[in-house]
Amino acid sequence: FQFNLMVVGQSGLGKTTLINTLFASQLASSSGRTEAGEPITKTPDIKCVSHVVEENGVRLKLNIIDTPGYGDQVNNEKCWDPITKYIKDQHSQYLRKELTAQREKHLPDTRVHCVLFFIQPTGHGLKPIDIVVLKKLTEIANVVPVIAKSDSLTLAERQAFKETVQMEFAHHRLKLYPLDSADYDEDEQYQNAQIKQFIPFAVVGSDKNVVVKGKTVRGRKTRWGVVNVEDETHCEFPYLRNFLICSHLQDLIETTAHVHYEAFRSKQLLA
Amino acid sequence: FQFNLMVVGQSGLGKTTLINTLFASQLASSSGRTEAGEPITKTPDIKCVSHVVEENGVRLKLNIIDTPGYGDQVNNEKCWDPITKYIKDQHSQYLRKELTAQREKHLPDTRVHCVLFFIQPTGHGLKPIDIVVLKKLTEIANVVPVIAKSDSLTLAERQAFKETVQMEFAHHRLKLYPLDSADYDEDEQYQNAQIKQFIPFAVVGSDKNVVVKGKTVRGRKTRWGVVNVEDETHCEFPYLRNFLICSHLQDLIETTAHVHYEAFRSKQLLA
Ligand SMILES: Nc1nc2c(ncn2[C@@H]2O[C@H](COP(=O)(O)OP(=O)(O)O)[C@@H](O)[C@H]2O)c(=O)[nH]1
Ligand SMILES: Nc1nc2c(ncn2[C@@H]2O[C@H](COP(=O)(O)OP(=O)(O)O)[C@@H](O)[C@H]2O)c(=O)[nH]1
Repeated sequence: FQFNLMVVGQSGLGKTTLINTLFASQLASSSGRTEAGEPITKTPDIKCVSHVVEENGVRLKLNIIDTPGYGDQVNNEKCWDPITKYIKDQHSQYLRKELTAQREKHLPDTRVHCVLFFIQPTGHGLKPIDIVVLKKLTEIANVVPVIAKSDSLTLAERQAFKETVQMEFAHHRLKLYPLDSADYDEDEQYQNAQIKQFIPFAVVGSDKNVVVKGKTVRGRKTRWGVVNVEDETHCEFPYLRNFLICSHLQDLIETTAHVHYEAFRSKQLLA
Repeated sequence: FQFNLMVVGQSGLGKTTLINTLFASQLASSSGRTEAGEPITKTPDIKCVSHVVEENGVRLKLNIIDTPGYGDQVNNEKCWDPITKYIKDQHSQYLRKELTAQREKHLPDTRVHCVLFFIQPTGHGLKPIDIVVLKKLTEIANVVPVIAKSDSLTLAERQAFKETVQMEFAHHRLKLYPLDSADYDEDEQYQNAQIKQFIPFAVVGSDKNVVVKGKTVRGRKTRWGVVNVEDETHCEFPYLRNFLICSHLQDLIETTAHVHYEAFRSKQLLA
């Protein structure tokens, strides 16, 4: 199994921490940090880091693709170009191998199976840059948006914010994952409809342990309480993890091949 | 007493809420909200809203100057121009009245006495746009930076973030308020040195009441605890309020006249 997961979002939204929380280990040290006096003047390159993790007894080769510097400049025009280019390049490389490879050979798959898109929990709605980038990314890959650092929202604010953002998704007709598709059977369609109510998942990440009721869990300890990322009444991290690593892992990989790659391939072969 | 307070920061950092918390009343409804499908395509105009508040038995005419749209675009080049223009225009208008008014008349003072600059609690450091804008604003007005929504930081993260940001302030030699100045006596210099250790104040704002130990306070109620904005072990809001409204109100008004306006005036009269 090879799963290629790209993370997109402004620096400081907890992307690195969330990846570590998802895969329960120190996979990455935080990129995007600069020394004082070293302003981020150009977008650093896209980085791909490989790991082997074991989830549910299954060994998974995990590639985390980080997109440092996204949205961090004064002028963010075209800051999405390196990102869309990377996604298309993987399709392009796969197509080239497909056209030249022997029939039975298993081709290494570097295509981006899922883009985790981090939304800042402003309490108002999507930012203009989010809308531009989501439009571009949803055309070429499976995009799963999450509300970053959702512990900074009260339950009421979270609900209101999520509804606003869901309305904006609908208004811009963004094709977020999972897509409505006849390829899914009735059970799957029902399950997807249920999941869609949650999206964007309101997540909290932590690479620190806290003790809650005698149990050690990932959490954040503040002066007024302890956020337990494993607690579904605190945040939706458990739903995201189950969605990404259990229930929809296979489908994310398959739809990338059968939907996004196919669309790319047809375009290329017609051109 | 007329106090002109400008707030600068990306939308969604709790500026409106903090103003309401500072002045314990519903002064403003949140600006910067757009309907779904109405992307913020141009920077809305600077808005000035007047209020009369009573603080410590003193009636204060308070002008809150909002700078909607700052830093919210895809391309934020020059998004600070309307802000610096507004500040300079007030100096310019005051100079014009000063040159034409009769000696004894009290001139209405619309000069910006304090700019509250909101820093996003990313956990990393200042954003490139923050550094550019802080450099420009500190040249022409009293700037007091705050760490917005500081309840999204653990105590350890808050301390580390504050130290990073303080180092960046020093590295860029930003002239933040209060300035080191021979005009202050020894007691005031000592007090300022103490205050400077806190800046940027890590604030939390709330326009909702919560009950803590039988007392009604402004706070945020989450599933894992209640943030009490009045509690100095939760955040530094009480220090900011005391600083802005009690201990340094007079000095903010005076230094604007004697330092920033004087600098502006000399430049104009020499030119
Ligand atoms: N409040 C809150 N803080 C978080 C969360 N996840 C990470 N952080 C903190 O936010 C800061 C930046 O996190 P990081 O993972 O480096 O963000 P990145 O720049 O997007 O990769 C660190 O201080 C983290 O401890 C979260 O879910 N909630
Ligand atoms: N976590 C947290 N949320 C806050 C704080 N202050 C305001 N908010 C919430 O953040 C959202 C945006 O606040 P608002 O004052 O409108 O921000 P503005 O756009 O900067 O004026 C609202 O949902 C507020 O309730 C705070 O100190 N901490």
